[in-house]
Amino acid sequence: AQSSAKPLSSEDIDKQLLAEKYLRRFYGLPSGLQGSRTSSNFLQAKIKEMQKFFKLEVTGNLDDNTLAVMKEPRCGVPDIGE
Amino acid sequence: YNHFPRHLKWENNNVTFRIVNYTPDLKKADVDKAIRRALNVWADVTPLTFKKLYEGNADIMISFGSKEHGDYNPFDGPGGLLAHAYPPGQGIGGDTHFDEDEQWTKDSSAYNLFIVAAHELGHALGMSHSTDPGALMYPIYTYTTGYPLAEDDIEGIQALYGPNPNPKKVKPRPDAPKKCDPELTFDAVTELRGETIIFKDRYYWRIHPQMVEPELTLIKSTWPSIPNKVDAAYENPEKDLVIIFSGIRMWALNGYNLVDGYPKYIHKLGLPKSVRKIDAAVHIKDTGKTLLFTDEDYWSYDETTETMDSGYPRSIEDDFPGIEDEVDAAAYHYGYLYFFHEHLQYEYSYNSKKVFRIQRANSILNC
Repeated sequence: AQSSAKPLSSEDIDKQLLAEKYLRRFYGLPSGLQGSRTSSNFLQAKIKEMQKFFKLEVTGNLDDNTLAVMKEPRCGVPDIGE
Repeated sequence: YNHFPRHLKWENNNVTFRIVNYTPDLKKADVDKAIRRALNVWADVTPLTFKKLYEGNADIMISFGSKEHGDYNPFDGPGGLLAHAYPPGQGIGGDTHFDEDEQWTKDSSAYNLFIVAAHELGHALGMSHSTDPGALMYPIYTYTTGYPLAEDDIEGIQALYGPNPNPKKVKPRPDAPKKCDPELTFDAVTELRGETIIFKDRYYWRIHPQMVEPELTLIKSTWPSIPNKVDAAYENPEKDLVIIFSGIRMWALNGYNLVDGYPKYIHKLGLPKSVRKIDAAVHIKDTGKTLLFTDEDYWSYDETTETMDSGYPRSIEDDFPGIEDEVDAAAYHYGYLYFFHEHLQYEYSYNSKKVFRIQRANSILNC
């Protein structure tokens, strides 16, 4: 069957890595290997948590506004208290 | 505001601190001063006192380090992470670390040590991050001048320690406006390349056609040189410029970038010196005129000839029946003028010269 899937571009990979590192440090995204489905669920849930905190549009997607906030200079303390 | 879990705090109000090492970016005395000022910010609004130690272990150990600096919580080189601090507690509790790979300054030319220290010491006293973009405890760095604490910060720290028994006179920054507050009023409304920008106090909302949720941002975090209070704003799409008014000065934006050569005096538009503030401004694309509202009157500025039309000012009430009072902000869409006054917006048909609809001002924010 024809597959429309295509490999991520290196730019997308960079964005993904930036987001994972940000969410791991500030929103408790679990680190280490997980099943692909659980990790994408986790990632989307944590993106939503971060978007809610910064009063961005809560989409769960790595849109430009969300990435722009992740690149801002900031304090190293996590945003979620736990 | 947020606290750390279990509302961690110092049990003793007399807290000790020690500056373990110094950054070469600033004179030792400037670092001392910045840290002391940062501590005083919190001392002024709580019963807390801070005693400096020069040796041994203090509650709050302050140091500069780069990358891995001893707490397995590494910094990341220039930019990104600027500093971090630990909540009150034994050992590393309360300790405050600054990333030495940053450039630390006393002004706005790089990262201002006083502002970052005041934020981190908030953590060292038990404050977690706030979601209010105008609060000192907001996680993203913004250079600000004047009193650093917002009402949100003071409320949070006093929830832990109570107020200062001998309160100093402080002028906290107002909290971020609540967009669905039924009494919400606006300072200015303008378009900007298809987006709508709404100014309120130190903030502006940005409404993008493809975004469901308006975004609230500090004016100064986007335009550091524009005052914290905008009176009026309008877009001239032909020139791709947004003009922002505050007091007797005006700035021009091309996109989000400030245009060189501004600010200029509003009187350059042909307004008399007696006019000290513009309440609202709106560009009527169909006529090429920009209407400037001051008190009960308004002026008409011809964008093509760049001169003020003769025969003005005219009375708002005479020319816009139904708009009896002063105008806070104005916008123009497809033949309709939207006048914002207090918590209402009046949809006024420019052609049939009458008010068609009255809604809450913040219906523009989907409230």
